Amino acid sequence: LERSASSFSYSSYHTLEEIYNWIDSFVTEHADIVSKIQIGHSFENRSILVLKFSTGGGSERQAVWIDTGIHSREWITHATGIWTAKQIVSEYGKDRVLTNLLDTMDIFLEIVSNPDGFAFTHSMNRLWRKNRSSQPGVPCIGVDLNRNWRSGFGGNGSNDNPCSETYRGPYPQSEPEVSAVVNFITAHGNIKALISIHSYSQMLMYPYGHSLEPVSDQEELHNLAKRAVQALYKVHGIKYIYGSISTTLYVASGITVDWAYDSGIKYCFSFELRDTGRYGFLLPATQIVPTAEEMWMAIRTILKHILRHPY
Amino acid sequence: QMNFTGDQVLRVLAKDEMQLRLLRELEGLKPQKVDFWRGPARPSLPVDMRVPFSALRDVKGYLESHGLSYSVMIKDIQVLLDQEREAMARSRR
Repeated sequence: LERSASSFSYSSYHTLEEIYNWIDSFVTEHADIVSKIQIGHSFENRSILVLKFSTGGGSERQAVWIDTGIHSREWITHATGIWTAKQIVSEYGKDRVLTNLLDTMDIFLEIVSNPDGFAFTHSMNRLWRKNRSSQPGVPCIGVDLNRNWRSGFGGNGSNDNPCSETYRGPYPQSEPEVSAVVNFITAHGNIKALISIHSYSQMLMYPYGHSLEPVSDQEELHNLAKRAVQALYKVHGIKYIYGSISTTLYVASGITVDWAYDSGIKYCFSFELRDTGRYGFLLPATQIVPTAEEMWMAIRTILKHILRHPY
Repeated sequence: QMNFTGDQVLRVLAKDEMQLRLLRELEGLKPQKVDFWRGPARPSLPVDMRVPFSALRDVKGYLESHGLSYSVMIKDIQVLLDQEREAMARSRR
C-alpha cells in the first residue's frame, strides 16, 4: 500500500513507528524543502531523527531549532510537532513571515526527542516520562532528559535519586538523546533560536530555570513572550502565562533552554501546552489541532522577531 | 501495558512552603505512592499528583490530616486511557 503523508491523520495520536513512517512519506513528498537527518541513536539504539526545512543557502545558514517529546508522556507535543511540520510546508510561499524566514534561515524540527520513552508509553506505561537508560547496580530505569544538560547540572530542581522522575543522570549529557542534540547544535554553530515544547500548564517561558537571576536579555525575551501569548490567545481564546522558568513554574536545573542560552542562543523558549489541569497528559486528540494552531501563532511571533533582530 | 484502573489524579492547593514540603515528602515514600504530574513549586501553583488506587486511602488520609485541601482532577485514569486507545484505533481504521 503506497504510504502517503496526505492520508495521515494530523488530529490523532500515533505510535513511534507511524511517526517514523510518516516522516519518510513527508520528506519524499516535500523533498524540495524538507530533508531527514539522523543525529544519533537512543539508548535502546533507535534512530534520533530531525527534519530540516531549507530553501538552500548552504549548511552554515542561520537556523531555528524546535524540539518536542523530550518527556515521552507529553503526547500532545509530538502531535503538535507533526502538525507544525505540515504547517511549515503548507504556508511556505503564502505566509510572509514564514517565507521570509525560510528564504534566509533553516528550521530544524526534532519531533521525537525521546524515542525509547515514547515507544514505552505505547507498549508498557503510558505515563512514562524519562528515557529508558539503565546503569549496572542502579535499581531504577531512566533519566529525566530535561535535567541532563550541562547548564546548572545538579542544582536545585533536579534529583540524584535514580528512582525519581526528575533524576538528572550520572553526569551532564550522559544520555545519548541529549548528547546527540548538543553535538548537532554545537557542530552547526549557527542556531539563533531554540524552542523546546512540553506539556502541560499553558505557559511560555524563557531562561533561566536553574536560577532566579534574570538573564541579560530578560526584558527583550519577556516582551517577546508577552506578544507571543497574545497572538496565541487570539486564535482560540486560550490563556497562557509567561515569564522565566524559575519564577513562573519552578526552579529546574540541567534543562535544555538554559544550556542553549548559555551556549549563545539568545532566543530560547519553552512551551508548556494545554491544558491547565482537566486532562493533563491525557489531553483528548480532539484538542491536537486547536492546540497546534494557537502554538503556531506564538511560534510565528517569535520567528518574526528573530527576522527583525538578527545577531 | 500497565493498568491504571482506579488510579486518580489529585489537585492539591498548598497554602504555604510548609505544606509544599509535606507534599515533597510524599515523593520519597517507598514503594512510590505518588507520581507528580505538576510538582510542588510554589503556593500560587497547584500540585497535581497521580495516586495509585492502592495508595489512595493512605494519601488522602495524609492530606486531610495535614490540612491540605485537594480535589479529584481525574477520577479514573484508565477510563481516559481506554478512550485514548479507542480513538487511536478508530483513526487507524
